[in-house]
Amino acid sequence: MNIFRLTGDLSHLAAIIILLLKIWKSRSCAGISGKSQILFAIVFTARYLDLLTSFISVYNTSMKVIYIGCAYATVYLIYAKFRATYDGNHDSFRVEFLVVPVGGLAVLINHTFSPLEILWTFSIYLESVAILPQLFMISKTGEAETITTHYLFCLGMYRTLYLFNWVWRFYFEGFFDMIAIVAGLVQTVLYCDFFYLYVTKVLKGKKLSLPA
Amino acid sequence: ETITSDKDEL
Repeated sequence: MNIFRLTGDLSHLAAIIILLLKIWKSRSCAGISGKSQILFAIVFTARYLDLLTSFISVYNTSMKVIYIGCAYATVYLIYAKFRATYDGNHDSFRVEFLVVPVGGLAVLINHTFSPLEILWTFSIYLESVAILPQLFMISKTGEAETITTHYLFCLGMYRTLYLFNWVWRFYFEGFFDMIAIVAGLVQTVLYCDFFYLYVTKVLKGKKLSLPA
Repeated sequence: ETITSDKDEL
């Protein structure tokens, strides 16, 4: 555990809680892509099946359980409790175009050809692109609530911080995981455009709106 | 290099 890994995890946790609170407090999931949230629930489920097979630490187990629990709670709020506020018409990204190729890639390129490893790899690949329905929705509506941009910023920062964690681990532990690194790079690159808008607009007190 | 994934990272 190093400082980048820890701040990355906390940033991830902050993102998840910001989103839950936003929906809960406003009693609305307007502007939030339910499809991205379903993809994140699938990501956590596929990756954390090792909860049943191996124990690492109390920190590890608690974070995994919190991530999974919050992911399903978010999906429940969007598709059940506050379904009336869900903007399905603008959430029109075709997720099969992500899930099918990513599933194929996980079967072809993995560390070990075993069910748990393939599911882990699938979750890493899927996570790297799971935000696309949300970004697509924002580009379609041309705007995002400020609280939604804080959520996206924390979520993007999490994998960016993990990249620093992997550089650290390579130098000090000789550890590197090519699958995680490449997927993490892809994931971070997808946020670059958003990071630019966040810094130049949201941090200066303006609402995030895209030119028509 | 690893041959299986790191279960510690989240």
